Amino acid sequence: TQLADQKTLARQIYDAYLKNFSMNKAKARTILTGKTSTPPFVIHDMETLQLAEQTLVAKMVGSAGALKDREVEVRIFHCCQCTSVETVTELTEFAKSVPGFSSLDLNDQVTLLKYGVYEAIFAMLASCMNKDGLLVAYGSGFITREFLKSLRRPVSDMMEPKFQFAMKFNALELDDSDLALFVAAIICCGDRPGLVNVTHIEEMQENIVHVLQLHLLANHPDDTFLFPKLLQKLADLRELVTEHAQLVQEIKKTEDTSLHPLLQEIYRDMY
Amino acid sequence: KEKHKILHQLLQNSTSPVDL
Repeated sequence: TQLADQKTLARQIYDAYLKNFSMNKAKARTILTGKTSTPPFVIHDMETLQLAEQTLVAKMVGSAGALKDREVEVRIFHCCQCTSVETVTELTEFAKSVPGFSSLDLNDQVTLLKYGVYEAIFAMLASCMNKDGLLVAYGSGFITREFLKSLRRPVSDMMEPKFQFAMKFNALELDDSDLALFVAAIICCGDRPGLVNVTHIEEMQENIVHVLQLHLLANHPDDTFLFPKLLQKLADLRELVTEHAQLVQEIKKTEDTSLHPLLQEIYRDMY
Repeated sequence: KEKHKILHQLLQNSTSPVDL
């Protein structure tokens, strides 16, 4: 019975993942390995960026709006924010589908999301990355790592640490069923600051982490150390988010640009 | 609660933050 319950939980979380995220690793890999009929539009300089802005992300950048005359760094930062806001929305719906999450104290649900969403975003972003660049605009565009690096500081410093993390993370060769449980484990984390009902969340976390361990053993029988390696990634992601939060504050100041209210809520008093 | 108004709203219904 216990084994059946664990398999059910793994399945429920995987189904919630497939249902709620518009992009997943299987889709991203199909595009990145050139197996789609139309390859993504490659953004590698100012000219290709402008073309992409007019077509792929016209709605996002508000082509007729206030950002049209702003510098490239500000426009790219704005696009990153839009993508983050969408993924936070998807993550919220995903979290609600994780058994037990919705019956937690509402303030604890908020705390879990506040601290978990960026770790989850960077873990899932790796699926859209290879060593040369990153899929954007639902896979219709591909922005090169070199172009992002060529931008003016501090915006140029924003993505490079995520690429470095992604290259190591992608070497673990997780699939979407593994990632679904990993993302659930990131969100249901008992040691976030300010949680009220820690015991309840720790029980949920233990359950999910145990299911993750069993799932990895079955899904990757040749990689016996995959589970401890993934636990280490949880710590790496926390560090990545701390650095990112500091960088965003710096960008906000130096570029004189605003943050989306949802992201403001998440970053405020975070670490 | 006021500090995380949008997160509360997202958790309680499916309002898109873009529309808020």
